[in-house]
Amino acid sequence: TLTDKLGQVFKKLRGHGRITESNITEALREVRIALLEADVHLKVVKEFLERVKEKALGQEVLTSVTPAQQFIKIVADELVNVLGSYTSELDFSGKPPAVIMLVGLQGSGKTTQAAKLALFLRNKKRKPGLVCLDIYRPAAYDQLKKLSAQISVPFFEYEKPKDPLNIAKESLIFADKVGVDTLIFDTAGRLHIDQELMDELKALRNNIKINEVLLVVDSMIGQEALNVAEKFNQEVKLTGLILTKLDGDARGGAALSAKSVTGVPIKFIGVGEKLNALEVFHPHRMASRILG
Amino acid sequence: ILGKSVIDDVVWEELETLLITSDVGIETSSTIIKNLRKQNFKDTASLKKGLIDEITKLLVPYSQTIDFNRNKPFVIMVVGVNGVGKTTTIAKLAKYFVDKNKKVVLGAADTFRAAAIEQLEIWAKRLGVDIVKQKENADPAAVAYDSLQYTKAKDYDVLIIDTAGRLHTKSNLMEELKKIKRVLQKVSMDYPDETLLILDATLGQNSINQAKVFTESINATGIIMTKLDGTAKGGVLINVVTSLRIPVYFVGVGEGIDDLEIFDARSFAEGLFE
Ligand SMILES: Nc1nc2c(ncn2[C@@H]2O[C@H](COP(=O)(O)OP(=O)(O)OP(=O)(O)O)[C@@H](O)[C@H]2O)c(=O)[nH]1
Ligand SMILES: Nc1nc2c(ncn2[C@@H]2O[C@H](COP(=O)(O)OP(=O)(O)OP(=O)(O)O)[C@@H](O)[C@H]2O)c(=O)[nH]1
Ligand SMILES: [Mg+2]
Ligand SMILES: [Mg+2]
Repeated sequence: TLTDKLGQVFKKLRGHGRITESNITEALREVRIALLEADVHLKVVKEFLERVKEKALGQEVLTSVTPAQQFIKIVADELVNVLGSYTSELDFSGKPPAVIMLVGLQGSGKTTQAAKLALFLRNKKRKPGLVCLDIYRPAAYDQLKKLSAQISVPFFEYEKPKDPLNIAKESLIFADKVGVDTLIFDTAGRLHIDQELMDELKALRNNIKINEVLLVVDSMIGQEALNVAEKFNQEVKLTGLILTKLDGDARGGAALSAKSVTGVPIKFIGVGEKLNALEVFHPHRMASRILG
Repeated sequence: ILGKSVIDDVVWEELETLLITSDVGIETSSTIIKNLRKQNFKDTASLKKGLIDEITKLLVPYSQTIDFNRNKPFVIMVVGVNGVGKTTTIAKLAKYFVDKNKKVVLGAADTFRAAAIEQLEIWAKRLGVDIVKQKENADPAAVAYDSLQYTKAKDYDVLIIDTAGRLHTKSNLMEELKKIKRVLQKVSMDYPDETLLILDATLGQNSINQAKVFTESINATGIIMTKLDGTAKGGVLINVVTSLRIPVYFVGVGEGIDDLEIFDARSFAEGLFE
């Protein structure tokens, strides 16, 4: 583990008074390796190491902990600092229905997370409704409809799918009619470089009052997490992130890349395929997971 | 990287950046760079060609085509973690075989995920191929067995079995896949002729864990890497293929039925520079 490796590096530090530029270089190199193995983007790793170095230099080597423990604490604290507070605060302000839109790459877990969010909100005594804006993927509508039925949440039914903007507008009427106070929009998976589909999201954002736009990111994603998060944020202005499939063994460095480039909070994590597998994001847990 | 013509430390660093940000991984990148340093390139243009040659050389032994005529029916089982593109790739594979005048059957053995059967049914209908399915939550091994019996009874050529996505860390789900294999082996020890592991090009180093576990548990015999139409380069494939020695048959380059290409080592290597 990183702690063991740093233990080796800092064996030589015993008896020295301070953490200095020279004795920290090797330690930083070990952290660099750990973060890159965790899929944190190289650019984000470089910036992160600079900040850790600044924080660590000149610190007194404490006698109550080993230098490795002290250094790891600096690294972990800085990670937690970047990853942000635990909050699953969602904005429900304005005239109902509040609208939460899920966006992201193909297969990241949007449809499943949409249903999980609906269950989460129902348990918080809100009245959620689910809307399928994915008119492309075979059986996308059936998938969300089945999930809605599993959790007894109203699902906006329509016959011939027109375009997502049309469906979205009609779902607002549906919400009023059936007493839904929070609509969750499931959108089609799309590439951040598909301008036509990014414009489709822009049109939704510009024509419907949307309270939350959450980017759903597969925690196993690699270096591209940075570019994907940045592009989605530029095109559609995100309000939060959901990191999925954390029940696996991916280190999830994408959390650091996506959070640092967008500045928006990680609001939830997906930890399984069942609809109750949605948790509030805990930065400390994520930090130790990333460090390995 | 090739703005300047002289190879200096800045160029080596840019090369490392290129490899790491392409998900090649830190260890594999450093091995590739070590090998390139030994070769004394005279300028950056030949260094670039050297890198493409190096990666091509690593991957070419594993760039193979499926020998689907070696058995009848030829049985393919498709596996992988959640959301990587198994079901869509099966549709593309079916088209590949249909275009070669093969009679194809699809086995809807993902009996777990909401509307998984409906999703495959739509593809079957679009392709004009038969699909064998049971109710949602039926035993996947039973569906696999049924689809094999159906394919044999009809004397069709290729059976492609879809399975539910599953994380390799879930041992009970890996057991489920082993059971599907055992049930097929009851009919013939040849079966399945291919166990295709689907890897998603956008994923990072976790693909190595996926490939290791899927190979160890159920012996993946080939790889298809999807979503190479995005910006991800799929660099982790180099480590996966060379350490596990599994062939790569195809790459997925889009969401449509024709978006399947035969894997080409050199194009993949050149893709790192796009
Ligand atoms: N293990 C695990 N699987 C998940 C999680 N969230 C979603 N999945 C699975 O990931 C796969 C893809 O989920 P979907 O919800 O269909 O993904 P999507 O983003 O809507 O996909 P597209 O609409 O095609 O872009 C399914 O097999 C889900 O069951 C999670 O937190 N953990
Ligand atoms: N851009 C792109 N999208 C793809 C590709 N292959 C599959 N997809 C998309 O990825 C998403 C998931 O595809 P599926 O075929 O449902 O994936 P799966 O592995 O069967 O998912 P589960 O059964 O839920 O585990 C869909 O939106 C597909 O259209 C590809 O090569 N390129
Ligand atoms: Mg979906
Ligand atoms: Mg599937």
